[in-house]
Amino acid sequence: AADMEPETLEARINKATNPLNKDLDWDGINAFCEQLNKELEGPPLATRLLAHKIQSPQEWEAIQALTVLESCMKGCGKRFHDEVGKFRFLNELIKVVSPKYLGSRTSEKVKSKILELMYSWTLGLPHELKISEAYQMLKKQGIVKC
Amino acid sequence: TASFHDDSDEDLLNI
Repeated sequence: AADMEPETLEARINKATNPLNKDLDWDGINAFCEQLNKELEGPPLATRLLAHKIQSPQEWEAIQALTVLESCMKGCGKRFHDEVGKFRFLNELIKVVSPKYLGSRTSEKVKSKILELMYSWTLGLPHELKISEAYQMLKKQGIVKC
Repeated sequence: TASFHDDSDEDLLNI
């Protein structure tokens, strides 16, 4: 299955988040995570690609992208964690949940998943201080309700 | 484009 996967991160994220996928493409998701570790610029490129897909108006595309993000956070190491833990990426998640930006046209399903992921990272990656800072800000602004 | 040891970042978005 690994040999059938496209090469580039761009091609892999397109496959793993294709709105026409009937179910989650776990081979594709794992292939993206593997590839981002192999490339020098893999982590910053991966977070840019993920941010764009997570901001998709197509719910299924966004949900798949959040699943890729979740899976990569579990499977990848410090280089990827550090990129996700920058405001450069976190701001893109904040835009999706904030009514001042994309929040009013985003489904509750997508917004909830983003907040759940961020909360889980505040517990699992307490040294990633910017994640905790961003999450506390969302709580203060009333975006996190429970 | 980011260099290999790029530690630069933006500010937290103010919502």
